[in-house]
Amino acid sequence: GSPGCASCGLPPMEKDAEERLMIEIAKQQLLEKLHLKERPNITNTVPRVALLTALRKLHSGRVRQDGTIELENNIPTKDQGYEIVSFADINETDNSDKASLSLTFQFLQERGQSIQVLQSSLWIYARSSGDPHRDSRLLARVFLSADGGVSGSNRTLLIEKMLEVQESNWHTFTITRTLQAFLDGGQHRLRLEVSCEEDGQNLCSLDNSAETPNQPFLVAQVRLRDSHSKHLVRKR
Amino acid sequence: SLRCGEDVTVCCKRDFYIKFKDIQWDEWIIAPEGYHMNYCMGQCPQHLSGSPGIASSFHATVFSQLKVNGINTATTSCCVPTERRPLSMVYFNSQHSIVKTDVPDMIVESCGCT
Repeated sequence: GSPGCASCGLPPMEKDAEERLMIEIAKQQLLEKLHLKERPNITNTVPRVALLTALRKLHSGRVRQDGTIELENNIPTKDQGYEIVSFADINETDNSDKASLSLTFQFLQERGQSIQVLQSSLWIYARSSGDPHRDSRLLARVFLSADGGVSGSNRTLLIEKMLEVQESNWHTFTITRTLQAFLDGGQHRLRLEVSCEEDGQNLCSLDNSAETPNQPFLVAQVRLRDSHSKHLVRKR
Repeated sequence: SLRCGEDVTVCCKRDFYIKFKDIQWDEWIIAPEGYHMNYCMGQCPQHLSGSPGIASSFHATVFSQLKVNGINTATTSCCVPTERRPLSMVYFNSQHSIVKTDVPDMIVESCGCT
C-alpha cells in the first residue's frame, strides 16, 4: 500500500487485506449509488430469451413509429434517471366473442419515494396473418382495468390505434400519464387490457408461455423526485 | 496520469476489476459482467502536488485547513482521482423489475496529487 495520507489517516495495508477492503468498498459504493440497502435476492428470474429481446428492443428503440423519443441518454446523468423494464403477468380471458389480453405489472415503490415518469411505453407483439389478400391493418386498443375487477368490466380506454401488420412486429403504446397517475396513487398492481382485432379475429401475439421472446413488457424512463416539494434534489 | 507498475512509486492509477460472478452478484446484475473500479495510490512529493483535477478541490481545502492549524505541515499531498466516468448498469431491483441506469463517477480514469 501507499504511505499513510494525512487527509484519510489510513495506515498502509497488506495486499490481500487491501484487495478485500477494496471489494467491500466497491460493494458498498454500488449499493449506495443504486439506492439499495442490500443486494436484491432474486429467486425467479425472467427467462433469458424474453430479457434479451426486451433489451434489444430497448436499445434499438431510437426511432419509433409513434414518434416518441429514444430512451437512451435522454436524462442528464446528474439527475440519476432510471430505465425500468417490467414483464407482464399474462391472463388470457375470453370476453364475449373476442379474446383480450390482460396484463398485470407489479410496480412497487420504496416507502417515502416519489417517482417522476418521464416516458413510458407498453410493448406488444402483433402477429401478421400471413395472408397477402387480407387487410394488413388492425385496430389495437389498450384499456386500464380497475385493480381486482373482472376483465372487461370497469375499464377505461386509454389508446386506440391502427397497426400495420404486413409483417409480425413489435408495437409501442405510450402510457406515460397512466403510469404517473398509477404511481402517484400509491397503487401496487397496474392492470392493462389489450385487444387487437381485424374482422373480429384477434391477431395479437397472446402467447401465455413465459418462455416466449414475445412476452409483452413495459418500459419506463423515470427519475426520483422529492416527495414534499415535487422538485428534483441532489444529495451531496 | 501514470498507471501503477512495480517500478512506480509516485501517484498512479491501480487497475482494479471485480468480476460480479466472483462475488455471486451476477444473479442480480445483468450487465456489465464486472466493475472496473480502479483506485489511486502512490506518493505525492511536493513538486507533484497541486495537479489540477475535479476531486482536488476538497482535498486542497483539507490541506489548507491542516496547514492553517499547524498540523503536520511537512506532509505530502494526497493521490486522488482526478477524472471519473459513469458506469452503465442493467440489474434486477428489489421488486424484480429490470432497471437500467448510468451511475456517475464510478470508474476512476486518472489520478493526480492534491
